Amino acid sequence: FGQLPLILNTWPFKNATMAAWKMLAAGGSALDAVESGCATCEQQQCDGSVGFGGSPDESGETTLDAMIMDGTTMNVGAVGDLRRIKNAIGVARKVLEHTTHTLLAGEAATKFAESMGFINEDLSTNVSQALHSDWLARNCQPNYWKNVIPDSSKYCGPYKPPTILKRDGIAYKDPAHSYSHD
Amino acid sequence: TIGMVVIHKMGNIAAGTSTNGIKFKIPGRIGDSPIPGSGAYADDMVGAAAATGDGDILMRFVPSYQAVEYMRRGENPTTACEKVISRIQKYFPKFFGAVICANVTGSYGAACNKLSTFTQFQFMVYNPLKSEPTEEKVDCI
Repeated sequence: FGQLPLILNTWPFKNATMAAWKMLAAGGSALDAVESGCATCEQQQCDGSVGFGGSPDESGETTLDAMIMDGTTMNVGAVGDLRRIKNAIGVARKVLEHTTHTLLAGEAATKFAESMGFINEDLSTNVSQALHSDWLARNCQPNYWKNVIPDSSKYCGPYKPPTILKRDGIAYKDPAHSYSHD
Repeated sequence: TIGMVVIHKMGNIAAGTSTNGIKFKIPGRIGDSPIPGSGAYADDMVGAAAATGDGDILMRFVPSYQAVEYMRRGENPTTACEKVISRIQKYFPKFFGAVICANVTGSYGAACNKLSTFTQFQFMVYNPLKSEPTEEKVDCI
């Protein structure tokens, strides 16, 4: 048996854990603590896998996914493919608090965020731009396409489906990077 | 990606995630993190869990929901996490992923899928038994 309260988070993101703990100590709820912990990681760009300036997509843009769940009410707020808004977990909390929906995505999620008072700003940094430039210079390797022409294992896109689809049976490719993950 | 589980001293449980996803994703791609039951899941009656790794695989198994359901059936958090990893392993032996689990009493555990480049998983814990946030790790299975 353990002790309560408990903060548990993936990866050694100590500042996020501390932020969540402080929120509880200040009288905040479990939801407040999760939001605070995740927001801290977003601000500090935890290992480059959280927040702005990391994991550019094929077009060089950083997009964010976040979700928060209340285990008391089973209420959930989430955003996916959120663009140009830094505080993704904050927007997810607004989805939870101010809508009866669960998940908003893409440009429409950005519009929702703006209506909730979040600032629309570029999420790219010199680091993310350099990552993207290097990827282009490597002929767009690695990537997540399959069964397309031109051969995605050698060339950049744009891609299109072949006239005759040869099913290669590949359901999974090894991770492109050990530390490129959700 | 960060996945976080918080259990309040009064028993209220919350979970959440935040991520910028995988590098060089096809624009429009959304991973497991914002999917309830996949990136994270919480139920005051049982506990909570959060997952991290290759979201395109993880989301097919709703691992956080599955971990909570294992705990609901009486499994301890570590076993619940391990069972989730084992379930995915059967279909994708080389998937990259880890899960953290906690139950309503404050017990916790974690598990990960062992790869040549990923043999241990580190996570953070803070409860009244510790004087500061503490890094713990588990050997992947």
